[in-house]
Amino acid sequence: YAGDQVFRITPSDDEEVQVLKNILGHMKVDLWQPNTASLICKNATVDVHVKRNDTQGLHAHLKQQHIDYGVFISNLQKEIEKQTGYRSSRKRRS
Amino acid sequence: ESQYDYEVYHSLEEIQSWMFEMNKTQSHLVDMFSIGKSYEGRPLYVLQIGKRSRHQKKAVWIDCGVHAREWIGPAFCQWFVKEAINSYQYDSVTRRLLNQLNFYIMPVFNVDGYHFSWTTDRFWRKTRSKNHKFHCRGVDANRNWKVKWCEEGASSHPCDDTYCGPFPESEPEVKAVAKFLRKHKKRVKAYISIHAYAQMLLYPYSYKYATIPNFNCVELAAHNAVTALYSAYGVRYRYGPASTTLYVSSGSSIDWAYRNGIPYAFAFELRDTGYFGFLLPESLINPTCTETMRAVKAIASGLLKK
Repeated sequence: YAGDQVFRITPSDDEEVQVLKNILGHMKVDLWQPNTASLICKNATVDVHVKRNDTQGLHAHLKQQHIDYGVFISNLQKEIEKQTGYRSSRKRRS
Repeated sequence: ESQYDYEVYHSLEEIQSWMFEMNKTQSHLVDMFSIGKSYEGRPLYVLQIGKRSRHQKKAVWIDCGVHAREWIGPAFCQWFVKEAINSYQYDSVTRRLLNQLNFYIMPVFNVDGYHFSWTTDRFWRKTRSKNHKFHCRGVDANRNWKVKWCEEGASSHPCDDTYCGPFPESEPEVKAVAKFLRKHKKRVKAYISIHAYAQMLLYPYSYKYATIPNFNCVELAAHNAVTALYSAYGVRYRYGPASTTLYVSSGSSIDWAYRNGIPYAFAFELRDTGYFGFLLPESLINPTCTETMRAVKAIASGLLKK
């Protein structure tokens, strides 16, 4: 998962919803929410995990279509490693 | 048990050996049994928590880990068992609950998927079954119940994350739980399924916009549960029918449970709302489980009053 990103996208109208469904439909993505692209609707947050090789393309598509988005996880592998860091930090404290 | 760390995530092997340990050391309150085997042949273990009684007690079912990558689920089920046992002596609410009810706790529903998410693919969500016609593996176990089969919010394509399986209960894990709940449906008065990511408490229906017949009772129970949850750390959970609060779907285990006569059926969507996604840090296991424990106790206490 090194370099993979999770995008947070909020389509603001039905046209953006259709564009987003179309973009994501042509990429192999892992939707975190909603569970499936058919459930994407306006003003509802879409969190999507995108492979490293596809991130630049998605950035470009979203900018080109003026769809509001942000990146809430910029390197997924780093976050995976952080998730289970509590055990070692507790040991260090004790 | 005191050595066990409930504030870190555990592998399937660790969780199963913890279950054996609980069964051995807490035999006055805990009983352990298997309800079947997974697709890959792993046992599907359930813990029964409650004071032994000569008469048949009413029961609450809680399953965790339907979706493999939602690791906070199994952590909560373990937390629940730990808290129930440890507070039995000094907390009158817990004592009353365990004296008068049995809790069936299934810490890891999707055992194959959970193991796979630990060892191979952190973001795996489905089971690991394979249909001989296709190369893709797995079914979304929560879309494999005979509710409204494979319509909106599900997929009939095996490579999709929301693939609902070749037929309802095609997954041995779902079949085993359905069989157990059917067998005990006269005693099981509440069904709770633990999920993650949205901070919500959902109840039927999820497959249609209609209101359930006992809406007022269930709505009140949900309101009391999220109020109790909020009282811990001020974390707000939305609550309501799954179809309108989250989205309409093909139907899930809560709809199935409700249709099979279990009057209180809930799905918890635990923390968080997307800051960590499925990677909720271990440091948040404690607060997440503490607040959820309050909510589950509120539901069970309301049930007892009924």
